[in-house]
Amino acid sequence: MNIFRLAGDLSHLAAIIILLLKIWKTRSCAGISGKSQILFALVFTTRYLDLLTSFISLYNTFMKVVYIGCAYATVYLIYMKFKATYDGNHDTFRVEFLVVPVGGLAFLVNHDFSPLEILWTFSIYLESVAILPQLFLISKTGEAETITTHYLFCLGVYRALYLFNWIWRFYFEGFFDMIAIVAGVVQTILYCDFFYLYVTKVLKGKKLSLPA
Amino acid sequence: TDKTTGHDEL
Repeated sequence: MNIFRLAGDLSHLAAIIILLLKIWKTRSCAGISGKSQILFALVFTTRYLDLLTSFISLYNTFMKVVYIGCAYATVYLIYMKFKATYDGNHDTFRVEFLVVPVGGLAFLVNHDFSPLEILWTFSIYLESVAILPQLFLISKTGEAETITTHYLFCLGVYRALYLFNWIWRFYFEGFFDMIAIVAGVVQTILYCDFFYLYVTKVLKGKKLSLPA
Repeated sequence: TDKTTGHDEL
């Protein structure tokens, strides 16, 4: 555990909680992609199956349980409790175009051809692109609520901090996980355009809106 | 590294 890793995990946690609170407080999931949230629930489910097979630390177990629990709570709020406010007409990204290729790639490029390891690999690849339906929704509506942009910012910062964590671990522990690193770089790059808008607009007090 | 012992990152 190093400072980048801890800060990354906390940023990830902050993102998840910001989203849950936003939906709960406003009683609305307008502007939120339910599809991205289903993908994240799938990511956590397939990645944390090792909860059943190996114990790493209390911290590790606690965070995994919280991430999974929050992911399903978010999906529940979007598709059940506040279904009436769900922006289904704009949330039209075809997720099969992500899940199918990512599933194929997980079978082809993995550390070990075993069920748990393939599912872990699948989750890593899927996480790197799971935000695309959300970004697609924003590009369709042309705007995002400020609180939604805070959520996205925390989520992007989390993966960027993990990149620093991997640099740290490479130098000080000789740890090197090519699959996680490549997927993490891809994931971080997907947020770059958003980071730019966040810094130039949201941080200056303006609403994030895209030019028509 | 032993890949069967699980991944320590989240």
